[in-house]
Amino acid sequence: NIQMVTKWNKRNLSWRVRTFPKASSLGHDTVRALMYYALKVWSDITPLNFHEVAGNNADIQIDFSRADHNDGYPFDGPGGTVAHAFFPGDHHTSGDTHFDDEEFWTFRSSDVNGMDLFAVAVHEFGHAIGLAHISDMESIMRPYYQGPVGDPLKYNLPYDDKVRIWQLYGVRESVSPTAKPEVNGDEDHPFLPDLPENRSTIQPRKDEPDRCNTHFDAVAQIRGEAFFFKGKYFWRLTRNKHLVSLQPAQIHRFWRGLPLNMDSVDAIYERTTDHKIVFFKGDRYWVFKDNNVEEGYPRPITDFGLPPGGVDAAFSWSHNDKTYLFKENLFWCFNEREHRMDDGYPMETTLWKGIPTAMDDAMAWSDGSTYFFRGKEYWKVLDNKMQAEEGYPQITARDWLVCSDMQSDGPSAESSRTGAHSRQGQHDESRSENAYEVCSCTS
Amino acid sequence: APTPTAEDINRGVDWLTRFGYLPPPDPVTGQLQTQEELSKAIKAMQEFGGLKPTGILDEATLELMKTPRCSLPDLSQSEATRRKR
Repeated sequence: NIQMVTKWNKRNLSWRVRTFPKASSLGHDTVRALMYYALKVWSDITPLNFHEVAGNNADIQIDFSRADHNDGYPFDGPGGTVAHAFFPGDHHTSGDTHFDDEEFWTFRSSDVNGMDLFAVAVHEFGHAIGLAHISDMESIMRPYYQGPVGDPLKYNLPYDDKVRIWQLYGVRESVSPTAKPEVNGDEDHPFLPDLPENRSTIQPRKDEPDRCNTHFDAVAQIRGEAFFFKGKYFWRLTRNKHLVSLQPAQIHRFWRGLPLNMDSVDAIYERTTDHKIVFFKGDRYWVFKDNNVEEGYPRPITDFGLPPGGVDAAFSWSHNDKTYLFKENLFWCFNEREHRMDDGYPMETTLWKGIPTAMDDAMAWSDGSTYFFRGKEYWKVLDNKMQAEEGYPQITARDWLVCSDMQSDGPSAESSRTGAHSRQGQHDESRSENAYEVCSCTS
Repeated sequence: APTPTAEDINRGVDWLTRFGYLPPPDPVTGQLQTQEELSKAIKAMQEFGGLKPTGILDEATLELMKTPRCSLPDLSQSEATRRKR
């Protein structure tokens, strides 16, 4: 373990953003708001209080700097080292936090080249109040950038990180170790815009599906995150089911090597044996190492011992490291280690009690359950059972994709189309009765 | 596995020194870092980063070294020195 470092003796700490990123699309107010919420992650659970000040003698002076900026930790342009902060102490730089101004700082962006400012700020402020790097893969204090951590308004520190900061400062009065800190609305929190401020560059694309009113072509857990694929786009959820961005990302920009004219995928799964990712489309499949397709693909799905005709759903079951492939009312079990189909397959899908036939896809999730998706609904199967849980199906968009106002027991997923709308800031001209544009905004 | 190039090794040594896995070469004695120290430092970095501790600059290790990260070292100098000892 890494040794503990110094801590602040005082409880009220001042902060100030002294310089802002020069080439970022994030405005000053958004940067200040993100810093506010990143500090609040720590103050919510400890007796520390942070307040923004003007002037040059804030305890935590925040700067966006380039290359060598005279503190012994030169930045190196995009990538590489992205930020650092100084531990608590009496030195005038103690607590100061620097971000590399040459990074592409983003907020609620699915851009894979972006660096989520909120995620990095939470990490650096962990240093500024005394935490060192740790090797725990789940920790926010892991030294390597692990991508966005989701919505700043909903972000919840991993429990081990809470314990480590509680060892330094104790628990904030209003919080018991197990209670979830509440954000109460009547404090004047700074406003966080739903979409990046320069809307002109991120207008919804014409062929962009509405995540709250669609069924999905494929759903998969990949490297612990959930991916929902629809047409040429996909949404991504972090390990704790936070939507990385309301905006879908384009498949081809992330998964390199798929044919550019491919307009959708059928099924996807991550192989447990080597963590490569398999995409199915029609009678062909592609294998990806990380997000680059491997040489020699696509290949025919007959490699699996499957008949021509394509695949509806595929998932890798962690209970036996085998891959289950579904097509209409039949399913197969493929032994990845021996690279062959298990004997006795195909079998009838009805063996999976309560699960629909001709599903859209299936996903094994980190809670040990398997989820089956069809239309706008999903079914849950616990552990190694083969029976849907009571109370399912439920509405996919509401439970996974930050949509609201859905009635799970509506007559049928399709007909409940009118009952759902995307919750945050999305234009939806199709619903304007009196020819006015309709925009719903709930935050 | 492909053997790391000399450039990889240089960059790796620089990276390991920068982030606290290798103490900087001793300017007084001019002592260079030994292969054994380097292998230990790589192993420490691999364990810290969640990789298989092979002690060699394999592909996964070089890849992790390219991952964007915080500038602060992962181990304090005394820790690295203690590892060296």
